[in-house]
Amino acid sequence: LIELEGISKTYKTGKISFEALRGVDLKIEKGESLSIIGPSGSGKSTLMHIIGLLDKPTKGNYLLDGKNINRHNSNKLAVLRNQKIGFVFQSFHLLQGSTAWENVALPLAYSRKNNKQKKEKAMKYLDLVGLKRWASHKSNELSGGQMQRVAIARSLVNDPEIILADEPTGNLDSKTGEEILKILEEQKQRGITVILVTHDPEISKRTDKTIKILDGNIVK
Amino acid sequence: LIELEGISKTYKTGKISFEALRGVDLKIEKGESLSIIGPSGSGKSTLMHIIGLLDKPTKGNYLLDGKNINRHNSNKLAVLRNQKIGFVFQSFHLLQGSTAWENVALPLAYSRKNNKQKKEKAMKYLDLVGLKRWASHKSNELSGGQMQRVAIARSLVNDPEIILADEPTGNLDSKTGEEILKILEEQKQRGITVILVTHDPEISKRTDKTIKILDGNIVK
Ligand SMILES: Nc1ncnc2c1ncn2[C@@H]1O[C@H](COP(=O)(O)OP(=O)(O)OP(=O)(O)O)[C@@H](O)[C@H]1O
Ligand SMILES: Nc1ncnc2c1ncn2[C@@H]1O[C@H](COP(=O)(O)OP(=O)(O)OP(=O)(O)O)[C@@H](O)[C@H]1O
Ligand SMILES: [Mg+2]
Ligand SMILES: [Mg+2]
Repeated sequence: LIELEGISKTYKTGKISFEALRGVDLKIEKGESLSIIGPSGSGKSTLMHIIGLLDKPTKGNYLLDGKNINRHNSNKLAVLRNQKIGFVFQSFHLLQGSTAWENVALPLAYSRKNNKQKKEKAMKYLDLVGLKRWASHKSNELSGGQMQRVAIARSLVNDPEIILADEPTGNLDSKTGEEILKILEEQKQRGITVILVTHDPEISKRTDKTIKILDGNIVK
Repeated sequence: LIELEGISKTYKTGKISFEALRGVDLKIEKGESLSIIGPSGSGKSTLMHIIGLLDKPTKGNYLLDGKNINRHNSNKLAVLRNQKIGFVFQSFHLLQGSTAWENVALPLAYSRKNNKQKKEKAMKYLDLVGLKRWASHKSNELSGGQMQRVAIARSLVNDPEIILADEPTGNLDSKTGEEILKILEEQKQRGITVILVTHDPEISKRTDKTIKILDGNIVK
């Protein structure tokens, strides 16, 4: 499903070039679950953004379903992202002025559902993450872990084939974190490919595979 | 040093009132370290904001150094906050357009240091958290864990008497997280009062005391 060949990403800070990823090779099968672990600053979020079509590599090839994404224009990429991929950001990226349910419903913007159906579907996923009663809270009226769970619900609402979750339990107590992991495991049971960044070795034990990143390289 | 008596906090969402804190009593001695644990949404960050003078309680009394903070006007509170308290926010709150060192230097705005001295002091604390080489990166050119460490450095730079850290290792791998905990333990050795919110029971074992919050109440 996902094939990365020689993926490199260089950032420029002023005149200085920084190689965040240095020739990453990776194959991920459909329906597989993968953990990405590694120290702070090693390149995990950068890798997730490239897999999630949010960023282009500086070098290398990314084949999604056998097609090289370098050949897609940005409209095609946006459509692919909206239809195939659910992304939970490390810093959530909720819309500030919007309520919890409006945030969850956002990926449904291009679907053929009417507003009533969108709200119903958003409510279903808010309920799944334990936040039904907080549906009308604005983003800034939520606790840190509640924002994280809204971001998780949003990543599921459009029935993606691939879920990318960047440290999805970082702001959650162990009981709530466990509920989230069970939801992600359920998604995998239904054939969805789940890729997690985590700092918790207990979490990485529960996925099919784990890769470790160090200074932009996958290490054994 | 810190005395909370009957502290309550009510939020209004539309017409609905929500009691985030319900009559909290708490005494914290100078130089003590305290962990606050509890489920997502239980009121930990709300309590931290009140202790940190960022928010006023709806009911109850807060005595800081024996003085009731209800009697202070907002200028006095701002001065107290700047001088006595270092706060690490759960969502970091870094200034977007500014570099790492500028963010760390922010609390020095009212000190009598000149710009060269401010930058030197900021660099010293960035080095302490392992980010000397990232000093000129803008906030959005940092990884999640790097942002968290900039927020931690910022909380220390003005030599506060009280450090409030809301989940300071949530975005850090265990090795980097351990370095941060050692820094906080060093601060406590020097007589500084350290209050942490954490979801990690291993971390709460290392502080003098732990309190658990459930639905806005401290429970045994
Ligand atoms: N826009 C940018 N410009 C310059 N450097 C960047 C930029 N974005 C990220 N970096 C750098 O690239 C490196 C990798 O960042 P990345 O966010 O992928 O790390 P990470 O593994 O997710 O870390 P964490 O566990 O702390 O979230 C970091 O050293 C970071 O400072
Ligand atoms: N401005 C607000 N308006 C309405 N409700 C709010 C507001 N801010 C917080 N709340 C609610 O108050 C409760 C406590 O929030 P708080 O941020 O203190 O929780 P927390 O214990 O820090 O949770 P977490 O571990 O998820 O960070 C939550 O249920 C939250 O939805
Ligand atoms: Mg990251
Ligand atoms: Mg919180």
